[in-house]
Amino acid sequence: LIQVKDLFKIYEFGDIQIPALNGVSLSIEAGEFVAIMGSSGSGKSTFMNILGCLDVPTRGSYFLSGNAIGSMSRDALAQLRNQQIGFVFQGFNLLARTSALENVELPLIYGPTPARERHHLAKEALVSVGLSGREDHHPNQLSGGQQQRVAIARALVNHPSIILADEPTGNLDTKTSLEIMQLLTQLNEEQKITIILVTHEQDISTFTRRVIQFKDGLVLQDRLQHPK
Amino acid sequence: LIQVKDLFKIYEFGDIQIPALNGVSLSIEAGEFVAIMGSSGSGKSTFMNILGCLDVPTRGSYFLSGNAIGSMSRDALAQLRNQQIGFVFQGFNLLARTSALENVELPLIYGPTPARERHHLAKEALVSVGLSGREDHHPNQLSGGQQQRVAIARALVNHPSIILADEPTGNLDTKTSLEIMQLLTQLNEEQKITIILVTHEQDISTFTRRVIQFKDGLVLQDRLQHPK
Ligand SMILES: Nc1ncnc2c1ncn2[C@@H]1O[C@H](COP(=O)(O)OP(=O)(O)OP(=O)(O)O)[C@@H](O)[C@H]1O
Ligand SMILES: Nc1ncnc2c1ncn2[C@@H]1O[C@H](COP(=O)(O)OP(=O)(O)OP(=O)(O)O)[C@@H](O)[C@H]1O
Ligand SMILES: [Mg+2]
Ligand SMILES: [Mg+2]
Repeated sequence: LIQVKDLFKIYEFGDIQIPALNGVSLSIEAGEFVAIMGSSGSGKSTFMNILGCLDVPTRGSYFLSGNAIGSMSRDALAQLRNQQIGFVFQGFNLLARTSALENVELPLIYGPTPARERHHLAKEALVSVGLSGREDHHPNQLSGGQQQRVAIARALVNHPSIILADEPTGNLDTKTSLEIMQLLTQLNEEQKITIILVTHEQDISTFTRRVIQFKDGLVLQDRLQHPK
Repeated sequence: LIQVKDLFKIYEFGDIQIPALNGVSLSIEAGEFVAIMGSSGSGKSTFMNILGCLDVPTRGSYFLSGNAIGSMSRDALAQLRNQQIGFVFQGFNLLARTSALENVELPLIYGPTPARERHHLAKEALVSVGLSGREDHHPNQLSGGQQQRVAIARALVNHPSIILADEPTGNLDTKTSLEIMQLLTQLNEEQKITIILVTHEQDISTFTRRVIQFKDGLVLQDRLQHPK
């Protein structure tokens, strides 16, 4: 499903170079449940942005569902992304001037879904993350963890085949984190959705079946495990 | 040092009322190291914003260093806040168009510190959170955890007597979180700085000597402990 080869992302900063990704090669099969861990600045979000077709590597190749991402047009890429991928951003990236419900509906706006069905799907997604009753709140009328859950709901509403979640429980208490991980586990086991999540918490990584460890833009370790 | 009595914060939302704080009374002595925990939406950030003189309660009183915060002028409040309090926001609140160094200098801009000394103090603060070499980066050229550490450095640069930190390790890996907690412990033990931090991670709360548990806008539990 996902195949990256010799992936590099090098930022030019004045006259120095910062290798955010320094040669990453790996593949992820459909239906996997993967955790990406590693220290701050080790390249996890950079990697996720490339997987999510939101950024391009400096060098290297990325194949998604057999498509050579590097050679696709912007429109074709936007369509593939919208249809296949749900993204939970590390910084949430919610629209400040629209309600939680409208934020969650956003991925459906460009598709064929009629307005009434969109509202219903968005409402359902908010209920699944424990936010029923908060549909009309704007982001600044929500707590940090509530904003994070709006971002999660938005990633789910389009029923994507791949969920990329960058620190989805970073602002959530233990009990709420558990509910989110149970939701993701259910989506992975029942609907075979491929889930790749970045986390720095050991307790969260135990829900997955594979842990990829990043360090200085490289894969340090890649091991399978039994989820708890 | 800090004394709140019958603190209420009630948001009017259309025709319903949301009690973010529903009657909180507690006091915190100078030099304490306190953790605030509780589920998402339980009122922690609302409480922190009132302590930090960034928000006003609907009802109730707040005394800081003997000052009745509710009856102070805006200018007097801004000065007290600038001199006494360092705040790490849950959402970082960095200025997007300025460098990490300039972001960290911000609390010093309104004071008597000359420019050269400001640069030096800001640089020092960035080194203390492990970000030397990143001074000229803008926030969007930094990883999530690096942005979080810029926010932490900014809260320290003014050598405040109180540090209010809302989820300061939410985006940090275990090793970096440990370094930050060791830094805060050092500031508390050596410089007697009062530290109040919101966290949802048990491992982080063990560094503190008191844990206050919030639930539905109320204090559920308030207990002392030996830090590990
Ligand atoms: N402007 C507002 N209007 C209406 N409700 C609000 C507003 N701001 C906050 N709230 C509500 O107040 C409650 C408490 O919010 P607060 O941010 O203090 O929670 P928190 O404990 O910090 O949560 P988290 O752990 O998710 O950060 C939440 O239910 C939130 O939805
Ligand atoms: N636009 C940019 N210009 C220069 N350097 C950048 C830019 N964007 C990111 N970086 C650097 O690339 C490195 C990797 O960043 P990335 O966001 O992938 O880290 P991360 O593993 O997600 O970290 P965290 O756990 O803190 O979120 C960091 O050292 C960061 O400073
Ligand atoms: Mg990141
Ligand atoms: Mg909060």
